[in-house]
Amino acid sequence: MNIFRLAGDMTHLLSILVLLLKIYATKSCSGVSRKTQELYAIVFLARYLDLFTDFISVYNTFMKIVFIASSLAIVWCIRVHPMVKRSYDKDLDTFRHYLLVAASFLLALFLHEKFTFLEIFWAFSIYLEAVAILPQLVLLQRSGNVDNLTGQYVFFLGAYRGLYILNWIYRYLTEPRFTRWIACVSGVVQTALYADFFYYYFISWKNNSKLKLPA
Amino acid sequence: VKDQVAKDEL
Repeated sequence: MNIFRLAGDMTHLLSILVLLLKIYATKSCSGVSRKTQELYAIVFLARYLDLFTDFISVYNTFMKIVFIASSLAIVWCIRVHPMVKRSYDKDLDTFRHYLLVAASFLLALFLHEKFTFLEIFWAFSIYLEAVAILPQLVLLQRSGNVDNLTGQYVFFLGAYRGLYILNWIYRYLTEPRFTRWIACVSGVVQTALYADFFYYYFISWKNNSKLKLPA
Repeated sequence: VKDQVAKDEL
C-alpha cells in the first residue's frame, strides 16, 4: 500500500466521521442527501460481498466492515432517529436515485471483468459509487448555503477520490501488471463530478467567506 | 500466481 492510497482511505474515513459528527452534534441532517447516503450503503454492501470469499488483509477487512456499518448507521439516523428524521427535507432531496441504481446495474451486466455474481456486483458498485454523490451535489446547489460540516464532508470525499487517482498513477508506474480500466475510468469520472464544488470551495476558502454555490 | 484483478482496494 502506498502513501496516496492510505491518505485516500483516511480522508474517506474522515469524511464519514465528519458526517456522523454533524448528525450527532446538531441532531440534524439538514443539507445532507438521504439518497446519496442510501446509494453509498448499497455501494458498500454490493462491493464487499467478497468479505465472505476473499481475505486480503486485516486492514481491508476492518475498513470494509467500518464502511458498511457507518453507512448503514447514517441511513438509520436519517430514516429512524426521531430528532434527526424531523430535520430531513425531502422536498429538496428529489433526485431520482433509483435511476442511477438501474443504470449502474445495467452497465455492470455489460461491462465487467468476468461474468460472475461477485464480479457483476463489484462492477455495479464501482459505477454506482461514481455517480452516488449527484443527489448530494444537487441538494447543495438547490439550498445554496452550505453549512461548514456538510461542506467539509463533501470536500473530504472529493479529496479521497483525488488521492485514489494519484494512487493509481503511482501503481501504474511501479507495478508492471497494474491495469484496472473499470475502476480507473469510473474513478476519473467520479472525481470530475467534484470539480465544480471544489472550485467554489476554494474560492470561499481564499476569501475566508461562507461556502455558497450558485443556483 | 495471484489473480491480476485481485480486489485489494476498498
